[in-house]
Amino acid sequence: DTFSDDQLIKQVTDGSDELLGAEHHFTLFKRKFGKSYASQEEHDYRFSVFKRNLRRAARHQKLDPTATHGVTQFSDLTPAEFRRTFLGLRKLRLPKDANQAPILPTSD
Amino acid sequence: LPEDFDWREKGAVTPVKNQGSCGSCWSFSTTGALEGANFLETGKLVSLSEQQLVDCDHECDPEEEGACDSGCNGGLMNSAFEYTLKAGGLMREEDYPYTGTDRDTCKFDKTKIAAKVANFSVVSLDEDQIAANLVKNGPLAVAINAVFMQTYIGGVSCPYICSKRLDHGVLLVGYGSAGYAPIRMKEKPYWIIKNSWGENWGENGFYKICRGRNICGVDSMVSTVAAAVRS
Repeated sequence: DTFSDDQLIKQVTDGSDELLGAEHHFTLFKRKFGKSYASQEEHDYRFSVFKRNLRRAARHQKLDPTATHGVTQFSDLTPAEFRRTFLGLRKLRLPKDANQAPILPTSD
Repeated sequence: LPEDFDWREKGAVTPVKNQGSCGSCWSFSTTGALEGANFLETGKLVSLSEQQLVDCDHECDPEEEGACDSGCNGGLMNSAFEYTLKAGGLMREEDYPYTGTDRDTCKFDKTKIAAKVANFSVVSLDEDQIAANLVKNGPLAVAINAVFMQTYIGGVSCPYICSKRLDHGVLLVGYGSAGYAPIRMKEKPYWIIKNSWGENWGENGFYKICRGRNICGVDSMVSTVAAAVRS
């Protein structure tokens, strides 16, 4: 009862643990999703984006603990690239003249 | 309302599709809803053409200049239902296959229409009404904020904070009453959402998001469609 988690688990890294083995994760990511880059510069840039996304996934995990967040096929894309390429809802509101569905009974 | 409900188990949902590098999520949400409605009407599940919408649907919002369905550059499900109603219907996927690219030419063939829209409407921002419409009318076209979806792998997504700025079109296919939530020590009800990023994304292409608080705006823009019987 006197032991806290801190005493039971000894910290052996510098704290940026979500980046631990980032290079290895990036290699696995490229293999899994068949990613290849045209030049070394592009590769290095994508690796930097990938590392940012590892940190982002860790933030998402803290904000959304009931789901699992991590490396996905979009992990080498910036949020702006992701929005531009894979999201496409053009308007944020419905037309004013849209038909309203009738209210349905929901009790019983 | 049943406690749990899933249109996948009833055969109303086609396999997960992949929009590729193209902002055509709105077209997949539209076809998914009409595929379900057509299944309810005919008893047959037919995969419908997103490419027809990408190539041929340029329906605009009369109230907002320049707000038109625009292929890989985006669109809106309600406008796509309007287009489908006006055009006469959608062709089969196999007759007008998806390429994931914008093309100048529309290859719509009226003689090959596989599903028609009878009418469509928006559902009120009330989770019981959304569930009732889902059960009664089939899968629903919904919009969502997809910021957490970029890193989502599985489980019930229930972020403490999530923008309600809608940027992605998906398909609501069911709901569950009890997704296990160990951190919060209680069972959480959730929506089951079909996405269009392939089966390798999320839970075999599906996303679970918790019900109850309009999380990520999932309750804000919900549309239901009814299919017409083909003559």
